Amino acid sequence: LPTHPEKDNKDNDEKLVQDYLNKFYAVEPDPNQLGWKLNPESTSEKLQKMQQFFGLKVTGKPDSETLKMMKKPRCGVPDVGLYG
Amino acid sequence: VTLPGWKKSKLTYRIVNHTPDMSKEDVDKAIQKAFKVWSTVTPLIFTRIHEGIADIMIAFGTKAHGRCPRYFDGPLGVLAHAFPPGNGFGGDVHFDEDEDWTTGSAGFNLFLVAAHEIGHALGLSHSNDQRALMFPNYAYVSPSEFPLSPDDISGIQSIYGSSPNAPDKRPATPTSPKTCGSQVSFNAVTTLRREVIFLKGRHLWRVYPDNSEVERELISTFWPTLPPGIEAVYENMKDQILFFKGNKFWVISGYQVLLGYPKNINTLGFPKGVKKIDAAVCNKNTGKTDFFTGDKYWRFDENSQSMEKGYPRQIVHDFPGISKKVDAVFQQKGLFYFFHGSKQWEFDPTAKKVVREINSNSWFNC
Repeated sequence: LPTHPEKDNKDNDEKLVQDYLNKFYAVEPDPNQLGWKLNPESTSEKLQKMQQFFGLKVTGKPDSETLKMMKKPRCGVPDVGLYG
Repeated sequence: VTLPGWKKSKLTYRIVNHTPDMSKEDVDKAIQKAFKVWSTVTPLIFTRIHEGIADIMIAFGTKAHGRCPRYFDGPLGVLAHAFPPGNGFGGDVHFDEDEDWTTGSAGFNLFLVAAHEIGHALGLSHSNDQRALMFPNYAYVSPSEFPLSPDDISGIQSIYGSSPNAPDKRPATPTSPKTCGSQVSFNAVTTLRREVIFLKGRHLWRVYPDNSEVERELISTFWPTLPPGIEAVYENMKDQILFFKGNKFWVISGYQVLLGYPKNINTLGFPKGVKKIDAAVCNKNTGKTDFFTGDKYWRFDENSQSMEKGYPRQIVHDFPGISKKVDAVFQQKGLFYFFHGSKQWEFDPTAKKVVREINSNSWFNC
């Protein structure tokens, strides 16, 4: 089947962004939260948090600078919330 | 920070297993040195035990490792993780065995990553200060430099207070090589308009030859995206400076790193076999840049932006008297200054001879 490298790349980047944000910017469930959180933070909000942390342009979109930062080797401890 | 941290100042650690990437002694030394970074600036005392449960259990593992709730992801990506002070997993440090652990700048330096993770095991979270050891991304700095930034030190001391040792034993700010010692050497030197910039590790010194003033700064203060440990640098004919590290280079105009950099040095015309540049200097009189690597040099024409034919040539053939590896080189008032270790040689490119040998730090008016 004809491959679509640019589409594969795009899918990979989307997966990279999701994995990264889930690992390092998933706000811990608030222990005092009684019911389900109605509107868990959106990807764009988490992205903005990550861009703010790294001093990148806060766009809420996975631009090239943001993707480049996400691909750097790093510590596995989250950047926000308690890391316990 | 994660308060209250450990409620005692004497903590034990145990190295449960070792990575096959390094000798056991090197692993033990790296871990011990990593603990010493934190005991230097706090009242904490760390003792190694070889059996039983220690406060801080250190282990290497891959993917899903033991009962750890967090998994590793294979080579690169996540290098290691740790847990805040507490029982069970609290304080434990895990390294991803799928990484290449080393004692130097190749792969990932175990000492640096361990010092970062132990920061977590003591209660520190991540810092968004790129100079901080607790910054999430890996950045190699020369192990001879004290790796803690003021941000790291104030963070850890907000949990445990400062070290009871005499204040002169605690580097309030990261120490940097003294420029007036007898064995001073530099990684790279360049002019920048009327200044001369000396680089070593994470620091740079700005020297104004006309009025003998010297300023020391962190490289990241000017150019946060540049890595520490720059190996070569030169100022071209277009008021730009080019920084080299490994097989990459950055072009900077003023404070801005030009978009699209770093690029690979083979885009300048170097063959694949050239892995790094030792030193570089643009001769403002000819518009040609000489790149020094090992005992050879290449000549690059800044106007045509291409490597000249007939290179590389032996350095000592065209620069008689420059017989050692070139750490750094720059041009000042028509003369070249070649640096190797604690010495520099003033070279007249017209007469093609060494004029005099001086100390590397002669520009600092020590």
